Amino acid sequence: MFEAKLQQGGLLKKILESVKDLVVDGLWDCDGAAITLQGMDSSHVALVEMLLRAEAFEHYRCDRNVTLGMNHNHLSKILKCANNDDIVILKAADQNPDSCSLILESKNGEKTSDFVVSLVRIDTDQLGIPETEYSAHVKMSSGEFQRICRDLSQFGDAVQITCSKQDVKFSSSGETGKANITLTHSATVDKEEESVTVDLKEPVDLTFALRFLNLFTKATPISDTVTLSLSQEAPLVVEYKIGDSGHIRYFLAPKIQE
Amino acid sequence: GATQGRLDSFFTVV
Repeated sequence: MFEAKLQQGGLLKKILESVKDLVVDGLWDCDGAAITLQGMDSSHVALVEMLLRAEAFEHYRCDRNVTLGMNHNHLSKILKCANNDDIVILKAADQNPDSCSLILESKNGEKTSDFVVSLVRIDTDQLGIPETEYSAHVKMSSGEFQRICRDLSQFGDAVQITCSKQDVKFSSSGETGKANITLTHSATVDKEEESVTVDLKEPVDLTFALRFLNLFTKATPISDTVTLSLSQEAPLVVEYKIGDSGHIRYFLAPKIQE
Repeated sequence: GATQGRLDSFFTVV
């Protein structure tokens, strides 16, 4: 039997909003330690990896490893019935389940809703993501990053990200013209979610499709800050921490200059 | 012009 009880149902709502537009169906691997999800968009340009450790749950029981093939649109419809402060319980048999139950309990305990969602058979490629030493890490406000991606999308469909010791520059150009947004490494880090820290081993200069970045920033409500990790000729990593019990990590292949 | 890379050329399918 797999059973996981989440005190704050709102977190699961946010996680679904973060993944459902990038990956329609996903394999939720549940083992004794965590629930992990890895999925790619159909063109294999972008990938999302979600990890939620057992300690995020008020109650977590996983007798045998089980993989739940979830249709994220169906799951999202159920979670739209949940309030942020509802308790959400996920339940599934651990011998090749063909369905998963979700129980929503209202905070005052007066309302209980239960749903059964059919699981889907998914045969997607799972990618092995090597641990990588990145040339640059940029930690910044997640709201700021979302704003930059949205604003630059008006000027072009790609953003060039260049990191130097002191700052990170986001540029985009198209028939409207050219736009550059430069963030400077914050000298003092008084409020973490408003400061920008650039940790540079060597300069990077890479170009990425804004369409995917604007899908990644749907995870903005999950964390006040976002960390970008970049290396020349390597996929970009955009990471949102889920408190200290997990993360949502997006990977995006760069555009290759001819 | 730039062509869009794919993750398969960076990560291995397991």
